[in-house]
Amino acid sequence: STIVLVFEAPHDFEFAVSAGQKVKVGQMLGDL
Amino acid sequence: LVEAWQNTPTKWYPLPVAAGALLLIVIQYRRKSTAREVVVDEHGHEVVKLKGPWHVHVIGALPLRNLSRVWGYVNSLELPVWFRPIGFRIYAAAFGCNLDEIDPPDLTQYASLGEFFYRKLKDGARPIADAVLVSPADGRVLHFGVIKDGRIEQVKGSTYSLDALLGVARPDSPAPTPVHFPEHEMSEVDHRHFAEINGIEYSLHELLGTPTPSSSGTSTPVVQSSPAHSEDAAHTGTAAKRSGERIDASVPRDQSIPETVAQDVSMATEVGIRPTAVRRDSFTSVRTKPGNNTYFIVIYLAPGDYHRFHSPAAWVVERRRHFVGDLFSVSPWMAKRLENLFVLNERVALLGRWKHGFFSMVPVGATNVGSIKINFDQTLRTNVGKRRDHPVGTFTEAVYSGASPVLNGQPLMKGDEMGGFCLG
Repeated sequence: STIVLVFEAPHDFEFAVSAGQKVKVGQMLGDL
Repeated sequence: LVEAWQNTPTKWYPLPVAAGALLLIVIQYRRKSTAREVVVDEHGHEVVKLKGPWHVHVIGALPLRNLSRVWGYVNSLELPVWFRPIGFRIYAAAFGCNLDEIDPPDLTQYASLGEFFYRKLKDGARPIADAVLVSPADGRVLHFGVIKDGRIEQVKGSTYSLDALLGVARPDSPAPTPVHFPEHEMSEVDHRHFAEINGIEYSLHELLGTPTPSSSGTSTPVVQSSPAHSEDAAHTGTAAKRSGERIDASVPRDQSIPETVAQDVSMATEVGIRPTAVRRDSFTSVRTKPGNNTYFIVIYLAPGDYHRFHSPAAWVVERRRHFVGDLFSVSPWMAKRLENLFVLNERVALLGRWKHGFFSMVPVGATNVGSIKINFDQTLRTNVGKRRDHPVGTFTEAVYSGASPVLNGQPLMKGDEMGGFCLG
């Protein structure tokens, strides 16, 4: 199963993860 | 033949440079024209077809939905109590589950593998980070980035359409005609009729639960139906199986609306959304505001992962679109080989908004986990019905406007449990 998030955010939004990284519920994915 | 094969000398000579260049141009042109070729149906929705190497077509010919249901049935069978701890420990060791964080910790209390798969976690097992966007699930980040020209990159060099993923009509196509019931018809929110409480504006008509006057002849009707109708439509698929048809699957509107307003206004403050931004029919296209980008991120849940999902941000879910589709595996192996994988598979697109604009979350099913549950939507039934009755690209839509009169949707705080994936 997979979850796709699609969202609008300001230009200065940055992802805080890398491709292939394991994540857990509540872990930061990105921030402004 | 053997003699010719062994004794014929190989003579290499260069092709003319112009011929080589011409060949490259032709290859590039064909690649580009294939990538840009988009077929749309009469509603303006992109028609997506199975594309990939031969083994993908072989997998596509299998009865994946039936296999998924059989898999779900087998895994719902009750296991003998003595076997449960042994069986679940073997499963946990094979797939890397952490048994220390499950709730309840007593393995004999999980009657079947299906129950164990949909296990809960202990309170506090997943702290929520102080960031605007957090992970909705345990899993692995497959891909992320900025959406350009309405295309989401699946893997390097392969993209799929955002419009097809969310069921949005292409801008150059006529909008679908919504099917509605005149006796329940409501008009689009009139932006001129708003009041303000504690610095937050809200619609007077939403507050009072009265029909709104039409605004300058551009209103779009919104369907509101009784819960019984919603259930029928969702279960049988006869009343709302074509794209553009809508039902209201949210909690019936409370008659004592003023009592709920304070809660809604409080929630609006926490979510950070000004209710004046509400437009009832805002998802005929996704437009990015100036100064913003549209981003995407894909998270893959492996079989051993915790399979419930939580809200990744503070947002309001205004509607869901259930796309009946195939149930291919969504493993990274398949994602590399099957184009449009996430558009072909059965999925539930939850559409709404957060303080920065548009927000959506799309749980995509797979062969082993075809069932998707949404906690605040009891009418949703996935992995039922026949695939041939639901052409790719069509969906059943439900609106959650009754869940919160002020916010016009189901408000969710960061980390709230939203639902999950079940076996089969």
